[in-house]
Amino acid sequence: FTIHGQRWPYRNLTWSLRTNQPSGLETGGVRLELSKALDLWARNSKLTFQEVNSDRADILVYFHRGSHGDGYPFDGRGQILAHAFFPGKDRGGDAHFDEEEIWYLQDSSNEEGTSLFAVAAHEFGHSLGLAHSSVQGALMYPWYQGLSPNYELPEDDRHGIQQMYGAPEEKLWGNIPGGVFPPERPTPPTTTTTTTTTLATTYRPWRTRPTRPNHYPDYGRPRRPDRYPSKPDYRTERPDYRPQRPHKPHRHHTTTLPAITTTTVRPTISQRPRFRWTQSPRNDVPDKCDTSYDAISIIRREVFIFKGRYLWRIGDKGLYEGYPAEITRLFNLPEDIDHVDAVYERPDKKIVFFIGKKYYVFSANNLESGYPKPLTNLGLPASLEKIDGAMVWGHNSRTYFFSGSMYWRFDECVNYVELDYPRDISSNFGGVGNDIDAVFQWKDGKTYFFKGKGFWLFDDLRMKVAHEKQKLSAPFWMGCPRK
Amino acid sequence: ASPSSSMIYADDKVQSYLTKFGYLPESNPETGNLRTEDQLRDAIRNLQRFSGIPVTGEIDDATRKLMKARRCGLSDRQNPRYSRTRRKR
Repeated sequence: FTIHGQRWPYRNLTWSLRTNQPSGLETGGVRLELSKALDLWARNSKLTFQEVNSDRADILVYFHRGSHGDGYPFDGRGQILAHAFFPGKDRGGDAHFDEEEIWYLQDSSNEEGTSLFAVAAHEFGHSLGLAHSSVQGALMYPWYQGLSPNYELPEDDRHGIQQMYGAPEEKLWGNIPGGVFPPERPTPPTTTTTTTTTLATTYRPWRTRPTRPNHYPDYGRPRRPDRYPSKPDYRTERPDYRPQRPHKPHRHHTTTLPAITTTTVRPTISQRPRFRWTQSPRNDVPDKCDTSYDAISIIRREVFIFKGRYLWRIGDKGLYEGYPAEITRLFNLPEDIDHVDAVYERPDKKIVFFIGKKYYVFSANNLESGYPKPLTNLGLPASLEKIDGAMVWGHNSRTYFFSGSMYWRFDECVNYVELDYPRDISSNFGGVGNDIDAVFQWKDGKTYFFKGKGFWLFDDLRMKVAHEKQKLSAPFWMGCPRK
Repeated sequence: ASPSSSMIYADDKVQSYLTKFGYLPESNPETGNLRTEDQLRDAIRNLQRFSGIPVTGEIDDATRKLMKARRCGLSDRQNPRYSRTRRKR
């Protein structure tokens, strides 16, 4: 067995299924399988697991298909079944299952497909801190083996989990090296909560969920100071519990991320006339079929294309009507900005705008306090006049900034460019050239570079453009005629 | 590779698999597609060793079959991409 190196700082962990009817399966059955998979680990260690209905649980379980925002897209039926994150902050502990697999529950008669119990048991091993084992037959062996209904944890995995969290009191298996095992998380003190209807703008760590009917036990457990830092703000509630207020920002609790919609524009501009996207006091509206782009990025699963003071949005059904719109109608940027240089959505779903020597960080439509900040805060040189492009590269989920002939890799964990950078664009991103206009990773996980009125698809494996000759942007991205 | 050894051909899918699961270094794509024959052969050997199939250093039938088998999406080698832990440079 191999221990990844991180373990939970306490033994009583919480988990929560965050997808309704995954793969068309009955939710109760799925929860039962997940529960049994966790129990396998609980029976062989000091760990306990409590199911809760909260996106603040230690282990969040999702069923996703294709690209799902963590940079590790699923591949449809077959091969990659699931993945999970080792203990830690942010996504730490979370388990993601490929919704497109044919999952079967243990009690079902149809056993063609993949056993959810078997895969969940394996993935939860990662959630607890175990890496892959080369021992065939071990649960943490990376290739799917299937499990019998009365499966018992193999010795290899048992040693692994007990080294991290100790053996259960009543069962001591073999000679596990002694150690200091994580303590029980203390029971939260009794707290009187006051129900209020006042709109609060701050996070409520002690909130309870008194009104939502659900099949889960009550969850009043706050996030403890002795645990990993809070899950990031972008996590959303179960869709079936979301109040039906689709056109208003979720203002009483900022941990829910509002979609970028025209009606969630910051309240401070509510005094403006209603939006009339196509009418502008200035005659500088770009022609979508005959223009270059300043910046392009996927934000909340939509493509945002920026040019001058304007932006277009492209959703699943194509280009939105009524655009281009002024950028400042959606994002609380200074009124006098006449362009943005680069935009990207951070892994924590915050949106970063680069304008000249400064950058702005938005949580949904709202500018975070303290911004703009100088590029030098990110470790970029003071001599840098602007960023040409920013992207999270699908190939390795790292963030890259481009400017002139150079690029930097950016460490999101420490909010600073990495050592050894900048590097020369031409030497590593073949065929792209200098002074790009924009770059982004599209929904297909591939990278696209833009310059002038054209673009290149980039071959991430060969590290060069997939086609030396540029393709015209307007027909491809804006649906314009080819001529 | 020694002159006597036969060249190994690993297409994009194989290279992608080896990289994805930690047998080829992730930093390679960024420094160009200049993987050496030895690097590829070592990666294949390591994959074969880890999975418990015969270690030939070749992309043989058993290896091809293994690469098509259902599996977990995490890397087989210690790989920081699924961890938020900083590592000493």
